[in-house]
Amino acid sequence: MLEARLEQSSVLKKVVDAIKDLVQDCNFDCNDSGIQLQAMDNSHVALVAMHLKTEGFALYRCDRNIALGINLVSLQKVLRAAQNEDVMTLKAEDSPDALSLVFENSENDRISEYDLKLMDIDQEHLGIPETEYGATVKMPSAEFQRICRDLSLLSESVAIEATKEGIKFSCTGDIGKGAVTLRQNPNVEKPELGTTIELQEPVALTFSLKYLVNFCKASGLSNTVTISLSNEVPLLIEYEMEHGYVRFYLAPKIGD
Amino acid sequence: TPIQNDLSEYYALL
Repeated sequence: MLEARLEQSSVLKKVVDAIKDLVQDCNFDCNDSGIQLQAMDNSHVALVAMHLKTEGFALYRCDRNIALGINLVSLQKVLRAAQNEDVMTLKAEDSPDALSLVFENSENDRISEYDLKLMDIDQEHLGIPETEYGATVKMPSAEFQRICRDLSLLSESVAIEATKEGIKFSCTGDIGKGAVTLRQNPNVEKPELGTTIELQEPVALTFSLKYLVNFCKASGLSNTVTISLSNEVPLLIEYEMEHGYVRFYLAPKIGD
Repeated sequence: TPIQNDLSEYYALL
């Protein structure tokens, strides 16, 4: 059986908020390394991979591998009943029909108990090889979100170019064009506010802004985001948490 | 107009 306790409900609430507009139904795979998820969007253009590691739980017990087939919209309805600071306990049997969720406030005088019906989901998994990326950019997640939102008002696509000059996001649309260039600018005192660029080779790729804006809903998970790029392969965007991560992969647009 | 590629062009189904 599974028994997993999070000190703060906000962790799972933020993860679900981050991915629910990309995927609807997905398996939460529970095993002795924690709770993992890999799911593609309906169009098979983007993929989300999530891992909440056992170290992030105040209590974690999972005797066998259990797949929890969850509709994320339904899960979000239940999670709305949890306050951010509540302790959350997830429980499921070995072949569960339902996931039990218990929310307890810090004063220990309120216990909320919910059951979420589970579904059988036959999920496709992709094998993602370890990749040496040509360019890796670490920057404040809020800044990346702002750039994606601003450019998405002008165009459907963004060209991302990483060179030794910096990383440039540019787009062209009906009303005009726009570009933002970030130069390497490490912040010694507050590393989460700096921008670092590791460049093995120049990279130039084009991506759909609709998806990038969607990924930025994970900005609440981390102050920083890591963007990894190589020519002719999908982009990797990672939001690292204290004990886990949410990663998004996005196939490029080609033939500009 | 650039064409949106599929993830299956890059990664194999397990």
